[in-house]
Amino acid sequence: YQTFAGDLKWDHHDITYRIINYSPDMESSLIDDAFARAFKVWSDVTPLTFTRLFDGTADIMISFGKEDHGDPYPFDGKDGLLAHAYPPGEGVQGDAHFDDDEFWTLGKGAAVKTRYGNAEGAMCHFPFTFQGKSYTTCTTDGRSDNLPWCATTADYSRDKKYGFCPSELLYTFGGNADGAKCVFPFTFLGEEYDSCTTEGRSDGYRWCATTDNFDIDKKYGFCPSRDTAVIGGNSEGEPCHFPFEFLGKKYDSCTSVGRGDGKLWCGTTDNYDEDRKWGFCPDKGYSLFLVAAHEFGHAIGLEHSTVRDALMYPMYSYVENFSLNKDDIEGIQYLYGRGTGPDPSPAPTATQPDPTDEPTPPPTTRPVNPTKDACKMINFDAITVIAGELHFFKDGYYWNKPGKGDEELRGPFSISERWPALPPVIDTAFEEPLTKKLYFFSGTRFWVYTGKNVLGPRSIEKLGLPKSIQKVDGALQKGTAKVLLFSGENFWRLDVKAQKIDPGYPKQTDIAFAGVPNDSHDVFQYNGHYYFCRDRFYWRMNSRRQVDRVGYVKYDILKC
Amino acid sequence: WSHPLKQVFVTFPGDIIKNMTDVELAESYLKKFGYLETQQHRSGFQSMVSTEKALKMMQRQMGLEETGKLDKSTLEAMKQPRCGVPDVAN
Repeated sequence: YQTFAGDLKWDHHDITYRIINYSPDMESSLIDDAFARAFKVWSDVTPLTFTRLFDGTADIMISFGKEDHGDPYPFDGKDGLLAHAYPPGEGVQGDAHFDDDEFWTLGKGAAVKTRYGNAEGAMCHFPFTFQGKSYTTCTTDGRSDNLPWCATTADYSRDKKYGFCPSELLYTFGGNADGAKCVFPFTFLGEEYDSCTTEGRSDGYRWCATTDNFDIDKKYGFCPSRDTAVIGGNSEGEPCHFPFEFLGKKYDSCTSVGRGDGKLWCGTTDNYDEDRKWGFCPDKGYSLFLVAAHEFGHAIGLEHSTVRDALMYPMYSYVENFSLNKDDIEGIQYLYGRGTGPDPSPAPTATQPDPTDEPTPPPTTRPVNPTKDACKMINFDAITVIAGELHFFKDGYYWNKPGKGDEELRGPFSISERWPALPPVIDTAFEEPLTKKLYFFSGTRFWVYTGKNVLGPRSIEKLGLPKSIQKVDGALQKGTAKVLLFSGENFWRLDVKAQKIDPGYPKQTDIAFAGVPNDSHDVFQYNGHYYFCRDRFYWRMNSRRQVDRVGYVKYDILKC
Repeated sequence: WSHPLKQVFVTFPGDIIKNMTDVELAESYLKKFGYLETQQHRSGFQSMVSTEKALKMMQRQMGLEETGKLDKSTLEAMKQPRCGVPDVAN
């Protein structure tokens, strides 16, 4: 491994990041998730924490751009350079830029997350069959409104699970129209447009007006790329037109004829020779997660490695089950030291709880690393009440606070000492009121502790949660046998006894819990109130589901 | 035997032209990722830049055989998708 000259590094461990804009290639939630996972690669092995900011200046400002994108190092169109990042420091230092002439995916072709339909936002399943025909892309077949859709299981006829694919007819992103769909035709500088356009912009991004007249209303958004859209060329966003004619010959599929670099391309009208409209055909694309993890390595102080299997090796290669190479870990720990959390280690073999077991009191816990101050945390991985005490989880540690009074916060304690099977990052936890079983969720897995006995990890899919869910953000107990599990903008009701999600779910959080952020990262119940946390703030809701207070977690709950 | 197909290359509108000779590509790559610059910096004379040394450095970085020549595997490596941060600090 190599570090930058002078061992450039951050002088603080609570690093902030901000996503300035999005690529049209993937749904913003997938991009958010890819970046969050990429940061976690590094926070898992160092004492660094990464917190997302939604405005202002963050240590690491993340953006997508094409060619000349505002710094002295232009990108070079599709392939070649994928991204770059600057070493730690002020200003542009620490920032990461991604070339939006690339096709950003999760590494295995278009990553298409659906909206609406009946699949709760699941990813498209390619190929899928519909009326006996196999589809490898979204299709408008079977619809009269021209909206592209896909099945989210292999067989639509059998499962009837579907959702709509990204399309400007459904929504836009960025801009100033709150994601409204395009309105066609629209007027811009006196001209009428029937499709998304790059006119009027120098950055090559396709946009549309979301009313019929941009000149009057000035409302616009950027067009999401359809999975069938070509990349680059001069028809970005258009689908291939098959057959198309090129040098007098008809082509029914993408071809590399005419190019010296072997890349597949297609015409986007029926005749390339006349119209000269073309683009590259969608391929597997580049994994945004892997490239981001590499770039964030630069942003926290690592230069390129000479170890071919290291993440910091300069060339891109796709790996399915990624883990950091020893070289990467040694490099970053040379700069920041080891994580103060537990080493990643396999969870102990699950043991069946003995029903005759008495609930065991929590083991004696002793504070570790007093420098870890809960009051300095911007937010927590999870907050919940266990044995009547409020518990705050963050990066391998937890603190607790008695339920009543202003008694001081205790901790930090090591999660691995008290619950050895758990990973350092806990997304959600709750205590089942009757049996006092503790449920812990991390990513797509969960564990159940009964005293010292643990069951798990098990996949959250076993509970009936959809595959598309990356993590459970929060939980609210409903009586003694039901728990609401929150993820993204939805929530599900878990029947704890049956260990199954009840029918009729998910439901939308913003409908059932109006007035709280629908992207809360912690949801918990405390002293008869529901709490929804975003960033450093909480929204408190009473039993009539009215928001009766908004405040700071740090001051109002932690009493810092 | 059929006649070999005559390969026709077209200049596509809007394409970022990358029609460079292998030597041009190598020179641009070595400069962009810091190999040539380092050589310049150390020697102090631009005319003293040794492409062979720069190539060897690049081959070492990439785990290739250090021939100092623009061989096929080196050229292939230069065409691979990669990060834009220079390999050699500047």
